[in-house]
Amino acid sequence: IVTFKITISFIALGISGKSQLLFALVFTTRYLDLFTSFISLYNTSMKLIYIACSYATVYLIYMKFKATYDGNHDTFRVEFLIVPVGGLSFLVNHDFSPLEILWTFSIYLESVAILPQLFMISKTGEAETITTHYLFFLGLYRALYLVNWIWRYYFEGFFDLIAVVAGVVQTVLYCDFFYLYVTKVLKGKKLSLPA
Amino acid sequence: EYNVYQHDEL
Repeated sequence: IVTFKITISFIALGISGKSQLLFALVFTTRYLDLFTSFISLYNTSMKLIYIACSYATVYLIYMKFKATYDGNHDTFRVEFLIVPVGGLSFLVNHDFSPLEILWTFSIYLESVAILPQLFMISKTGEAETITTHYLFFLGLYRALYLVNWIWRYYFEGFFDLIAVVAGVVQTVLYCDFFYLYVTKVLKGKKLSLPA
Repeated sequence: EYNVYQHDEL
């Protein structure tokens, strides 16, 4: 959605380049298993699509439509996310191996990667409607996993504590936004916050 | 038993 939004509007205004950089890093470090294991054609295709879209978005923001990127409001300090997340992925993981640590890093990083975007909206006090749709579906995507994990726990005995805890954190971070989306955007209003 | 090192989720 976000790649599409920038492509058709020719502007990167209101989109956090930092969040998009973090997502590119998330998908790169998580999908290194493209080289080591094959799950399904769907799985492989989606991984490639996510990686391609995240890099395309970063390219659009920082290269093609750089002049329209609102860097002055994109001031979240990403090192405050990357450093603790990097440390935690070394300490709490399933297996102390390079691929597994990078996978863990991507899971932890994804859970907080939206913070620069939410921070940006809180600074500017508003967001375009298509941006809010993007954020809603990005949040919904992980929230639906919570339901899926309960299902898989009961019917497949599957339980991945790292993914579940990070998924819960990620969903909680979106809750405030979900509230604004339902109470404002779905009622036809633009998302704008009181000053 | 699920092999947790083969991550099948996106």
